[in-house]
Amino acid sequence: SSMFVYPHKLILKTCGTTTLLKALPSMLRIAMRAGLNRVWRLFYSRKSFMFPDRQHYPHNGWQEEVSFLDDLFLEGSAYLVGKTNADHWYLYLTAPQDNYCTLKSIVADASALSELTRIEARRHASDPRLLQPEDDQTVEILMTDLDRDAAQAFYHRLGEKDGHVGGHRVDAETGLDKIDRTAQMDSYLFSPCGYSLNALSGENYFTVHVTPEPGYSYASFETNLPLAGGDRAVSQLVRQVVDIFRPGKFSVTVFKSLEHANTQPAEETVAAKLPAAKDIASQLKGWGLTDRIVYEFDGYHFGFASFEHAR
Amino acid sequence: AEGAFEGPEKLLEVWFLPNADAVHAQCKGTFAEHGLRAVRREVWDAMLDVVRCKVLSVIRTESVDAYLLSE
Repeated sequence: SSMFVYPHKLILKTCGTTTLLKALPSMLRIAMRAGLNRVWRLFYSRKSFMFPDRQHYPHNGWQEEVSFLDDLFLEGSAYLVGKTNADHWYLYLTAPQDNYCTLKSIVADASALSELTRIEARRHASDPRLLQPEDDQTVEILMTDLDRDAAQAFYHRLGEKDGHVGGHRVDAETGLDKIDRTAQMDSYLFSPCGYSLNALSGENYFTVHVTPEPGYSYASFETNLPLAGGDRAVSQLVRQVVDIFRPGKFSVTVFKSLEHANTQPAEETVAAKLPAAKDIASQLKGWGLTDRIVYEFDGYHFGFASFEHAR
Repeated sequence: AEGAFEGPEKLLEVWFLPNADAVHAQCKGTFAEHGLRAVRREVWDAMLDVVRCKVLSVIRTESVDAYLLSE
């Protein structure tokens, strides 16, 4: 699991039977005390669970999670993405209304906000130094059914120190240390198996989490690194990551802000909405594209593509 | 699958807007030293207890703090 803390943004990613959403009210109070009393955007997402019956409140099911979030936010939208009889993915997001969302439980009366604050918030909402980088992009690769040989690297070995020492061994052995050679890396090998990595490069991050056991093996890769070259760069990153884990199945999600979409010619805007699915498929021999979905949200384009290996 | 570990993660990303005081701090170039990054470690620890996670290690750059968590 990982947490990334920016002055104005928090990313929390937790696996197992953790109860992430239970921390949200605390998180909002902490932010308010830090001078951040309004949520501008919120994204909550997860892949379908492998063992949903083991989860705890408020994660006993998607409807429970949505109800929990709806109790906190006035403007929320819930989506199910992908095939419901196969791997699918859930998303809840709040769209900024007049550049802010009001928290029901914390700021009960939106009109109580001073006009000065509202004007300042609107003015600064587009300030990339403070809030939204113009080309904000998050790529997530979720992989299952990892190749058994590839998964061996993520086991604790006899006589090996676990923790950071084992993590460094995994970094080098797998090539994860070559994703961004300039990045500051913090990796950890669990005993008897499992691995987590946080890496930072300036204001950007990537993070990897691996559960290697056969039958329920899983690996995730997520980054907001700037990828020069657009969709082609995304497909190259996907190939690099997939080559490390060699999953039987994987999905790619891309969230991309399009601050300037309205100024582009229509055909370029349409092209920009397309996910890198075809580029990825062309770069990966043996994996077939099984699903491809595109959404356009307020200020963001979202692409989802899933692939399966013909083993 | 007795004892099997649930790999797929829950992922939350929240972007906040500052209040007027924080905006003024940002205008003076000091916001990066404030905001969420100024929150004390024990406050995050208490929040993460609710999630059932513990901090294993932390790395930082000028822009962001990364916490590696248990579970």
